[in-house]
Amino acid sequence: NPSLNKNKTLHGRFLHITDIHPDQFYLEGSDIGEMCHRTKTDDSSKSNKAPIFGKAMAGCDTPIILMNETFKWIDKNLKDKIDFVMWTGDNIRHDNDRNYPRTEAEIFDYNLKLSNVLYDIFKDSNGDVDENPYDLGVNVIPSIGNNDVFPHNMFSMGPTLQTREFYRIWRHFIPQEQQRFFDNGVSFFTEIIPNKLAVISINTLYLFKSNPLVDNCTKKNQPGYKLLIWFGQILTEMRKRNMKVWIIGHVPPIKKNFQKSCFDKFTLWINEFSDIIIGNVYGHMNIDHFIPVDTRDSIDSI
Amino acid sequence: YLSSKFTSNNDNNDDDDEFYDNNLSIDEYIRDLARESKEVQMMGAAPVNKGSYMDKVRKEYYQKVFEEIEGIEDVDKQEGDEFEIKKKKKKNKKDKKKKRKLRRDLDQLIREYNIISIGASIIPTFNPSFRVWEYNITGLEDELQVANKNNKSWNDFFHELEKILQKETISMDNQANDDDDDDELENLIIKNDKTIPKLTNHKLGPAYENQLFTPIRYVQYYINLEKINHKYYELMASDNDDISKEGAIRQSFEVDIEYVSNSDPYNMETLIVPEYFELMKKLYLDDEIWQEYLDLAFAKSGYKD
Repeated sequence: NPSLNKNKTLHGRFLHITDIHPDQFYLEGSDIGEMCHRTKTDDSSKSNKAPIFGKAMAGCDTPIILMNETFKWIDKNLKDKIDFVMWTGDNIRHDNDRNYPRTEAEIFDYNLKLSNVLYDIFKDSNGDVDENPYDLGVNVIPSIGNNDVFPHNMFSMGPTLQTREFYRIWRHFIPQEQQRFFDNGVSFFTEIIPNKLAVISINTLYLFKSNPLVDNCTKKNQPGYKLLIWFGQILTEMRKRNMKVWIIGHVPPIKKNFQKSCFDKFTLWINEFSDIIIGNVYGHMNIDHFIPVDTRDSIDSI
Repeated sequence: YLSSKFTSNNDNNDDDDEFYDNNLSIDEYIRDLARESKEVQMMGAAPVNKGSYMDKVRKEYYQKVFEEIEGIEDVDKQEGDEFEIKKKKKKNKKDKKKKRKLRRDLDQLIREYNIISIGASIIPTFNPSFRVWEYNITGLEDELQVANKNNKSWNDFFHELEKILQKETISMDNQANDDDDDDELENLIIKNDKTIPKLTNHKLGPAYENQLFTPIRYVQYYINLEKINHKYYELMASDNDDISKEGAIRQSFEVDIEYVSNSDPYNMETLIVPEYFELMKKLYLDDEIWQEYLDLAFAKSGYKD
């Protein structure tokens, strides 16, 4: 890295982690039917009780113990073997319990907690962190999830309190020169190898059908429209520099998730830049799978 | 709000993966929303209809790709048969031509697709899971030596980008109002719309051909919750007084390798788009492979609708 005058060993490996959804109210031994938050029934059968590490398919969020142990494992087993981390959002429990309504403060609080945990794991271990807090041993590239905003799914064009708060929360991960653009829309990119390899983190909430504060990507006053101009300019510049790039975000760019005009335009961009785009990695749906997206449909549509 | 959602055929559920029936009336749709909202309230994020979602993925995406590949191969086969009858003597020469054409058509099809990778979650919708990708770094040192040092600084780039953004949003404001339906004007707007890329004929990158930075393989890790919970409670129930709660947590927590992309059912040599095409063919044709794929998609949780 010429700007930091530092060498870094590359391993040819990176981590993708998503949808952590930690739940501070998860209570071991509570009723699964009560979102694993409390005990209401006399039913003592083990199958209806919340186990210490959580239970698959039960509908409860992530126990803090499970999250902490997972991070400890990553710290111990992966930290020194990877080059960067894609972290694609949803860092807070679901808002599914009327006894504990999720608040904006709680959302920010948990996003900050997780941001600090990841920073502590992956910061440079050479002892010069205080001199340059942006110099991470392993780059972490976060992206915003539909549960990381308040109210759920709703995110308007920046600068807003929320965009500024996310800059504060992710300050170690966002290159300084991108602060202004980040404030406008919570999208940014990180150079893993300067002028060679980068990861672009897209705020997919501006393209997301379920965000009631955005309508489409055809009107110039829409945040999705501005995001696509930004995206196109970044890709064009990266092509000029002969860079290669990964695209990441929370909500996957497939028809059922994106507003139609946003889906079509986004699809065209990622296909037009298939000479430099290495791949597209997302979260949100909890299922490990892949979707092939056909550009011809979008060309016809536009 | 519901009305606008309805007219754009949207669904509104967090992490929801169902394809909605667009023929529902607004009343039916609202009833569905209310029912689902109640289910969310009652069941949190418990998975519902994920198997049916995956079946639709198989049918609407993987089958389509398979049929397109088959279409190309069928046309090629027919052309080949006609040729067999007419000019048997020049078989070898024509065979080569045929292969080249098939390759060209397949290449064209492949470059029209992008693969979207969707990761499993830590939240135990199924079992918690995460992925380590491996990518090609062969030749990186040579590349670094010829890196272009004449690039402008990112600061300068962002300064210019800000001007572009300002100009774009202002000029577009003046171009047309919402009710314009004039075709010429519409074409002009599309032509000048900077949110639509100019399509160029470019080389294929690392997503399509194995080269520097191409993803080669991934290792999918998962946490078998049933196993580690069982181990923890066994330890806690043992007569060993030396085991504290923290000690039992430490001893019972495990992360396992769930699968790797170059083993069954994936068996991909690299993670380039042509390899995904081969995989989609298998996933569509072979029910056994499909079942294995589903098992991994749901992180070995045993989930079924």
